[in-house]
Amino acid sequence: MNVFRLTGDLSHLAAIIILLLKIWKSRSCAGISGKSQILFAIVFTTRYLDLLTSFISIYNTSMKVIYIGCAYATVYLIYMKFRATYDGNHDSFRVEFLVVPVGGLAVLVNHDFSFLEILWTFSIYLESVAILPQLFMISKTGEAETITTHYLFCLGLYRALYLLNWIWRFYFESFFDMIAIVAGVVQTVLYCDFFYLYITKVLKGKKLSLPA
Amino acid sequence: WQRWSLHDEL
Repeated sequence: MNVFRLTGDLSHLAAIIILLLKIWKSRSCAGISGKSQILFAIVFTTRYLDLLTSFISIYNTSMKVIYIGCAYATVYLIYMKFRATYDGNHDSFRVEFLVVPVGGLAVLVNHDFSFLEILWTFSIYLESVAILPQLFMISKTGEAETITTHYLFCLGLYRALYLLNWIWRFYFESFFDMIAIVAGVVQTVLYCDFFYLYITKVLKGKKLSLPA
Repeated sequence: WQRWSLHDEL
């Protein structure tokens, strides 16, 4: 464990909690892409099946349980409890265009052609593009609630911090995982224009609105 | 370098 990975995990946890509280407190999931949240639930489910097979640490296990629990709770709030506030018209990204190629790539490019490893690889690839429906929805509505931008900032920051973690581990532990790194770079790059808008607008107290 | 055998990251 190193400081980049720990702050990365805490940033990820913060994002998940911010979103859950936003929906729960405002009793509304306006502006939130339910499709992205379903993809994240799939990402955690396929990645954390090793909860059943291997124990790494209390921290590792508890964080995985929290991530999975919050992901499904968020999906439940969006599609069941507050489904009247779900903006399905703007959440129109075709996720099959993500899941099918990612599934094919996971079968072709992986470290080990075993069930759990292919699922892990699928989860890594899927996570790198899972935010696209949410970013697409914001581009369609042309704006995002400030709390939603904080959620996205923490979510984008987490994998950027993981990139620093991988540099650290390469340098100090001479280990690195090309699949996780390449997917992590893609994932972080997808947030770049959002990061620019967040830093130039939201941090200056303005609302995030895109030139529609 | 080597690859992680066990995925110890979240």
